[in-house]
Amino acid sequence: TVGCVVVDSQGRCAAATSTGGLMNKMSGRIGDSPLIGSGTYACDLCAVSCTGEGEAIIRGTLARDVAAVMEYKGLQLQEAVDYVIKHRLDDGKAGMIAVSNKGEVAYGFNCVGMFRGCATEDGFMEVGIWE
Amino acid sequence: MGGWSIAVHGGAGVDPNLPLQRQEAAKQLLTRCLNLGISALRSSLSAIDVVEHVVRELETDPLFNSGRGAALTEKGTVEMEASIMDGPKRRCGAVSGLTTVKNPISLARLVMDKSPHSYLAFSGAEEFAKQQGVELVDNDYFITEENLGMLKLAKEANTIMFDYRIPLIGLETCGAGAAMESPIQMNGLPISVYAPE
Repeated sequence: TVGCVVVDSQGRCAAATSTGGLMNKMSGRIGDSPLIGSGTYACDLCAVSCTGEGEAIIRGTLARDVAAVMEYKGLQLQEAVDYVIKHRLDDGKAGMIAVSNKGEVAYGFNCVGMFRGCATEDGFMEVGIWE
Repeated sequence: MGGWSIAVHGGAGVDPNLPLQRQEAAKQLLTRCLNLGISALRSSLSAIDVVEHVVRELETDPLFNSGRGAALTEKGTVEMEASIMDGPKRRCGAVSGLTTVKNPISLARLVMDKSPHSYLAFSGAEEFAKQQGVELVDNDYFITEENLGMLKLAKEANTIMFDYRIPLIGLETCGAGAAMESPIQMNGLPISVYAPE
């Protein structure tokens, strides 16, 4: 699975996710990536793209929950990502990237590694795999 | 109002023994895609255009599990899916079950912009792709030698696996062998058959 989240200089957020799914999957199987609110979500507040165990991400409505805890619990972006990864996955393994309309960028995962990169207008740039 | 920011991912759940040159290749692709997005943002492209642009690049490169290099079904074919969402008005588009569309994310964008729906799948999505004139290729285009090998390993271990870029040796660590260790179930299967992506 691959994904990208962006907030532009006008504060507009967007998210995109694309995948081939699971190796050796049954034909017709649908995972989290095309499901709005599970693998992909964007609103005024933030944009989120998820990857990992599709069935766990779907059951946890993972991407929408990041926006929901920001909206209803007043969490900041990284807090929201950490909260959702910690409390919404049961025993599932997943990762996500997110941006907020304030220009913040965040990511989190509870499995071994995640291929990710992030950058902000003030010059920060990071590409990583492991912790 | 803060400035722009961007993040990309290529999948979660990486084999701890992934060879260094694979790790390096992944980092180079992620860096290339970040730079693609950064120059688009500096040219004042909108967020929705930038995410589509960057994911197209990731789909075209065979390194990660999407587009060319996508994981294979039990039949050895490719069925792809994608979704895109624009924050300001929460508009969205999604597709599933694609077998010939070169860039699934662009078809998801067309579902959002050019159809009255938010999700099209399988033959309906392929029909819409023809109507919209997006680039179509044979299913073989998406299939790589490496993934044929991975599918063979997954079948031998009788597991359903995420796109787990593992060296050709050592599957037993995440296949049936691991299944014995963990009694936890996910949708009726031992949790360990869902090797993290």
